[in-house]
Amino acid sequence: MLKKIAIASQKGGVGKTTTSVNLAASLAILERRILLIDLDPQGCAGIACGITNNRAMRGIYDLFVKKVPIVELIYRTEIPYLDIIPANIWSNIAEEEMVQGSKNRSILANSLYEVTFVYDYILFDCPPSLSHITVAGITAADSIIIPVQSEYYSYHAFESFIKLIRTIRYGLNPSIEIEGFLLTMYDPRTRLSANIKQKLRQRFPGKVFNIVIPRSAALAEAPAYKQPAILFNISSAGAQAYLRLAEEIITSEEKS
Amino acid sequence: MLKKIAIASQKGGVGKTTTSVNLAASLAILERRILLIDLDPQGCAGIACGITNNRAMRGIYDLFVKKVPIVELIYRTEIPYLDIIPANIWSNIAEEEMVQGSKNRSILANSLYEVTFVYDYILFDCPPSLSHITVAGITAADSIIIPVQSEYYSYHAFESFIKLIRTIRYGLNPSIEIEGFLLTMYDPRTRLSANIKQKLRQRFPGKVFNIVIPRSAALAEAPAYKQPAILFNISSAGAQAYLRLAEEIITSEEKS
Ligand SMILES: Nc1ncnc2c1ncn2[C@@H]1O[C@H](COP(=O)(O)OP(=O)(O)OP(=O)(O)O)[C@@H](O)[C@H]1O
Ligand SMILES: Nc1ncnc2c1ncn2[C@@H]1O[C@H](COP(=O)(O)OP(=O)(O)OP(=O)(O)O)[C@@H](O)[C@H]1O
Ligand SMILES: [Mg+2]
Ligand SMILES: [Mg+2]
Repeated sequence: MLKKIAIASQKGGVGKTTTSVNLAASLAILERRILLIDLDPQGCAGIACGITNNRAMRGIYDLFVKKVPIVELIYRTEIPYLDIIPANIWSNIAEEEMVQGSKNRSILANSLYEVTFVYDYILFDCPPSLSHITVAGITAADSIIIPVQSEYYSYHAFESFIKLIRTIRYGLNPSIEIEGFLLTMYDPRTRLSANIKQKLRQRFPGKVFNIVIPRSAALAEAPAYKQPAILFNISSAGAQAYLRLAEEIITSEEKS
Repeated sequence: MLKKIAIASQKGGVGKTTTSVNLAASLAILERRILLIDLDPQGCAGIACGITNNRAMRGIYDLFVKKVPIVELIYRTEIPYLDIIPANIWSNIAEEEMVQGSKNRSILANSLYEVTFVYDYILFDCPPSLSHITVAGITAADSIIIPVQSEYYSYHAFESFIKLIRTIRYGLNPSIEIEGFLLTMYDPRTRLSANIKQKLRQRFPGKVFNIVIPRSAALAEAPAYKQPAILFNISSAGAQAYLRLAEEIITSEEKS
């Protein structure tokens, strides 16, 4: 049964791409068939999976702007069971065209029927904004993982994002759920991290993942080697945390 | 002589708001008259200057959407010489209206004539995107500070941003310059930080600030106390680095 998860937050730099890439790789290591779709014009998810940024490549731009069928945009990665559609959005003009193309909010949702039986999970890495591209991602998803950096700004940037999810639930995608809030870059030595964790659990009871992603050098260094942390250094605290997150998602998904 | 500086980067979480707030506060401590304009819908710059997020407040939305004169949107902060225009963009609909309003790319640039003799520096905190709002900020500015987190993704996310600056220089704002690249969250103990610093200096010779902003707990904690780091803990490495950055900008600006 295919499950589609958007990894999204309006706040920048909270670990959306790191979560998308490492969760996708962990699910693939656990032999689920995974498609990672990079909706962020910066295209970091592709880089981290070893897909070099080559102008000639196809990608999500071709779906939104040129209406190319999604099966023609899929690339294999060096990890078995992990495929990716890169974000080939190379300029602000291309991004503007992408935004225009995503005004048809269900363009992504409708294109995924072709791959319903090919994958077990599809993950969307979203850009840091409330733009139409993010809305297209949330509209296509079954649930959302919201990474929260264990810092003050990230905790306070929720209001309009939660409101946007409610608006989408009313209209475009009535079945969208919050899969959970994921604490990232957690440093148990600081008061700030502990504060944010406590506040988040009080504000969204039952919706905060038990698993916390620690601040881990391997997660920051792995992209330089164009690999997810699980290939770069599987015994690192960061890689282990994402592996456990993948197991938690599989258990709750395949149990129900 | 008024100088307008945009603090911008497409990459999220690289320290745009932290730089805007702490540079503005440092320049004000050095008795320059400062206006900080928050163009980011998340509104973090206002929070960090002690302006509580109160729905009734006016802000940059009123300029872009309701064409209210800019002098009516200015608030004093607890720091003498530091005024702010908050981002009162409370929903994705308001953000959409802001984007529509900023299609008139020079709306911000044209509105600043009224305050030319009131301030010495105007700083714009930009959102993490190439949207029209960021374009309006860069169009209104004399120069841009580009914060670069000392990590892999941040270093690689430049291509389309530099291209956008060139496009603006051709058309909307022929005099726009890069003030400099500012390394943030620098940790001298890691190979990654040293690598990024070296690569950046090779790629943009003469354009990288000598001053490097270290990773500093005070910079991450100060927003929780609704203060810039210079008030929260002036002797911290983070506050001291922004004070030196302010001195460097004043020296190069008032020397020429
Ligand atoms: N748990 C972690 N430990 C250490 N570094 C991390 C961790 N998670 C993310 N990082 C680093 O922090 C930076 C920001 O993470 P990332 O780019 O994944 O965030 P993002 O939310 O996708 O950013 P954007 O808003 O630009 O899309 C990156 O350089 C990444 O390598
Ligand atoms: N030098 C530093 N040392 C420690 N923490 C820092 C430093 N600079 C910024 N931070 C913290 O890192 C996080 C990201 O910084 P900030 O919000 O300023 O980035 P931004 O580029 O404005 O993000 P966005 O793209 O969402 O606008 C914040 O929680 C901030 O407190
Ligand atoms: Mg990202
Ligand atoms: Mg910011």
